[in-house]
Amino acid sequence: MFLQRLEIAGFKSFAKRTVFHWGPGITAIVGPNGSGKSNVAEALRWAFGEQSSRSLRARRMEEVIFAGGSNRPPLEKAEVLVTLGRDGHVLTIGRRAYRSGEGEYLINGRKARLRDVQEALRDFISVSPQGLSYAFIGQGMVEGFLEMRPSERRRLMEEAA
Amino acid sequence: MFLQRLEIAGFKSFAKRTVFHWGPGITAIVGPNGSGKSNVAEALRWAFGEQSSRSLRARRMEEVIFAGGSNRPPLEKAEVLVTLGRDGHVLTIGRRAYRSGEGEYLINGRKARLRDVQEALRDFISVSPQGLSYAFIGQGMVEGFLEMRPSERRRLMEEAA
Amino acid sequence: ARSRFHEAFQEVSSRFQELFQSFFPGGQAGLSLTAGPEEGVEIWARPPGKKVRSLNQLSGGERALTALAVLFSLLDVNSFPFCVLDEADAMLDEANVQRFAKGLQELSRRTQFIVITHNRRTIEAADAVYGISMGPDGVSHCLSLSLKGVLSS
Amino acid sequence: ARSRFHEAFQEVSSRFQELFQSFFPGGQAGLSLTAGPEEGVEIWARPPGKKVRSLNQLSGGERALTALAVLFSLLDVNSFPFCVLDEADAMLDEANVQRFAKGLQELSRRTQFIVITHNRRTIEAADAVYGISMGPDGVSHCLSLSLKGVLSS
Ligand SMILES: Nc1ncnc2c1ncn2[C@@H]1O[C@H](COP(=O)(O)OP(=O)(O)OP(=O)(O)O)[C@@H](O)[C@H]1O
Ligand SMILES: Nc1ncnc2c1ncn2[C@@H]1O[C@H](COP(=O)(O)OP(=O)(O)OP(=O)(O)O)[C@@H](O)[C@H]1O
Ligand SMILES: [Mg+2]
Ligand SMILES: [Mg+2]
Repeated sequence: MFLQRLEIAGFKSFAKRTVFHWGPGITAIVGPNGSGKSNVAEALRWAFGEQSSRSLRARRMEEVIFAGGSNRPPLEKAEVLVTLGRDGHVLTIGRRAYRSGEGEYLINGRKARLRDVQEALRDFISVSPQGLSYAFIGQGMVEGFLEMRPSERRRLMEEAA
Repeated sequence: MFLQRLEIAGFKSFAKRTVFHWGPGITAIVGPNGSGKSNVAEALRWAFGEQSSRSLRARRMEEVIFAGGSNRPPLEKAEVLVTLGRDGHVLTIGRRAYRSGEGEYLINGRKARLRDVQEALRDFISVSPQGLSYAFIGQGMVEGFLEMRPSERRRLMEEAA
Repeated sequence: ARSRFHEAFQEVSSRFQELFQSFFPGGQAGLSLTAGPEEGVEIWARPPGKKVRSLNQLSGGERALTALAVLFSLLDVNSFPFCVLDEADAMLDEANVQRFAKGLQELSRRTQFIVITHNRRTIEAADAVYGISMGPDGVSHCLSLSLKGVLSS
Repeated sequence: ARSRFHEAFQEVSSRFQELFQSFFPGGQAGLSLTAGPEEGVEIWARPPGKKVRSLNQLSGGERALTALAVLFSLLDVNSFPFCVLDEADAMLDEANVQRFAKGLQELSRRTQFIVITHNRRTIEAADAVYGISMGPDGVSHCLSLSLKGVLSS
């Protein structure tokens, strides 16, 4: 099971539609401070259904939509599409957010609810959505495992299994 | 006003008496992970009267005494001496901690109380002890100014003046 | 379910011990179960030459590397398909980045890694590199880069 | 005392603006006083090409560099005699470490700096270097190093 493709349009600093192709093994993402690297990681988490805007460095979910630059107006919509592949099968998860505060999820291009997405991911990835969140180590968060209470760590190991 | 000399004996990983000579300008401290660099910064803060053991990564103040290595027994005492110079005048501040839990401060070799040390520093450095604590930016703490509440930041600016 | 957890716990604990020893040659570490009112998992770690002490006495780089050993043991035992690391190597010195990069390469046979990094040695360990840049208009772009091109700059 | 604070505040705020602009060429930043029940000091910062937004939307490196600009303005205006920085440059890319190192050098005419770092460019900016090492017995030692010796390794 692999991530194959990530498409970001209007999410944070990615005002223009941008596509990443992922291979197996290790992909490094490099670039200057403030260029948008962490925004790529957050786009992935957001597409996977992240509910905490705070963990995405936003006060409200609408803040993930491109807010404009010095010579550019803000956009009205953010969209992220993630394509996963396994044994020749392909699954595309999508998420959109609008300035109005509305949002939607997509499975293979068709509108769906968050729990449909979570169920589709669980079948495809064979890790629960809660367990999967441990696969994202955010900037400055690497010591997370050491800082948890022992009971939290236990729960994590149960969810990750 | 400059730091001239730092002597560490029995503080954390500095089991053997170790002396640093500081010049004006910039001194870089380099070395591998776990070699003891942050311990040097903490020795300075401790000598200046740091009261929070937690901010020194210790649960109790006795934990700053060399606790032994794989082939070495623990020590009974930690001692740090800082020598400051200004216009030809010299001031040496010292601090000791014992396994029994006792501790003492020294000014130019003579026992003193914490507030005598703070007063001597205030006269010599012309920054208050609370203000001076902002001159120590610990590992992982560089974003501290951004994370403070506005009222804390205001109080800081008043103390630093 | 309880014995299944204990079984998984044993696997993760021994994998963590192995990984810690590859990261800290001559060191020892492990996981232990706490009884108490709330059951929990504790981590203990002793870098080489030092006595076992609380985790908060470890240095910044030692803590990061220990946490990565815990993460890697979870990814490995539970066969996680992918993992995204955002500057997890920021606190590591040269020798430790090398060990971290080797650990990444070993795990990457089964787990796909996306690693945001400023570190040359980590980039060298990658199979592919994406460069991110931002124009004066505040818009980010990506560019697929060849490893040679990245490392010569 | 209140007007004395306001005077000092103005000095720190304009020094912060200058330093921010040297760290982020083309950017703008400042401090502002909040009224409210509790008087406070707010920071606002806009890197070049971007709109002013909350500080938490800045990147890791941008936040570190902005915080360093605040620190440097305080050290400068209040003539702090010394400052100890423990890996304050860990999140900075090459171009920003360069700007940070130049800022250090300028301030070091009046403020003595002790800088713990793994970063080559920061080491190059130093007047003196101490190397710390730990033996297999868990004991730390220091060694006064020549700059050339450090940088060639
Ligand atoms: N909604 C938004 N609209 C436009 N730009 C945004 C939005 N949210 C964040 N940004 C911009 O994205 C930039 C941060 O990007 P990011 O955190 O991904 O940087 P980075 O490449 O990870 O940098 P570093 O190496 O310092 O961690 C900020 O400068 C911020 O202004
Ligand atoms: N009381 C003590 N007795 C003996 N050793 C101690 C004591 N307290 C801490 N240490 C040791 O000091 C080491 C940490 O040193 P320090 O934090 O200064 O490292 P560092 O050089 O800053 O590393 P890094 O680059 O990773 O930040 C730890 O390995 C710890 O075991
Ligand atoms: Mg980042
Ligand atoms: Mg350190």
